[in-house]
Amino acid sequence: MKTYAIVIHGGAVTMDPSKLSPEEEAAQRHGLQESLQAGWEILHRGGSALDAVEAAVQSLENNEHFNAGRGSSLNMQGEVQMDAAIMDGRTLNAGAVNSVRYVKNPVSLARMVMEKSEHVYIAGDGATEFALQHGLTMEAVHYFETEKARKEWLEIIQEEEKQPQEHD
Amino acid sequence: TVGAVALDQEGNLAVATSTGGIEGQQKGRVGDSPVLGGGTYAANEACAVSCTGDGEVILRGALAHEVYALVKYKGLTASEACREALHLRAEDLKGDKGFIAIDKDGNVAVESNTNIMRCAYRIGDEQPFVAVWR
Repeated sequence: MKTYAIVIHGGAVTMDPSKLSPEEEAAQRHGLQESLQAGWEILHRGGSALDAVEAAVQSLENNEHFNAGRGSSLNMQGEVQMDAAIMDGRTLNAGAVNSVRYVKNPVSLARMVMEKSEHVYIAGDGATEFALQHGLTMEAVHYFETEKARKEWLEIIQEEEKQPQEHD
Repeated sequence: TVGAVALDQEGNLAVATSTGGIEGQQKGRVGDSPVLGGGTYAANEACAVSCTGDGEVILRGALAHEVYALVKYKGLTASEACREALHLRAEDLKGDKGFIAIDKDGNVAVESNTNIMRCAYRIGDEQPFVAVWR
């Protein structure tokens, strides 16, 4: 049997190690294991690397403990805004999306752009409309927002409000 | 930001990266993750790479493509290439950078200077490795 392998990374909103509780760390470890397993099973059965990376990233997007899909950070206006990309090393085909909302799995939308459009990169409303046209699963705003992300966003906004205003 | 790179039994490489951006970011801001060559790149003859960290720094360094180029043209392993890319023009490209990569020979790499790097990998039938590095 030929070599096969998968590597994943799972960023979360918390970047200060001292703020990472043991419970949160355990949940993140579990999420990493689930994602790894999702991708590895595909490779183990002889599936493609492309399917494996999509499955692994979907798993992380569906897990609120990671900063992608459900559990995403919030922008200045307190909105979820997601980006994703996928690339096939065999053909150099690629697909990417940015500033999408409502799409449950942006990585699958990126793959859809790669496989079902003439383009490489679609942004914003165009990407959302493309997702609707191709029947991707959509979710309401509250699905993506977590208490943790909202709390960290509030801290940032409150900190900014403390800064002296230097303009009218 | 989350991401995955893989090598399948046919010898094909692939990468996917997805992100919810950074907390309180400017509306419409694009980080490295969806930019091909910036935070995401794969080519069978060399490697697949996914990045995390300060998106603007990774974009300016085209760091995913840098790792690819180091593997392809300098003959480095994935791990060596990620280490070299991590220190590329360190004065001009200051910031958090994290890489996962896999080369065409199945060598895996995880390199980072971030506060926390959550990662995992599994090679063939070997036991899975899962870590939250500080």
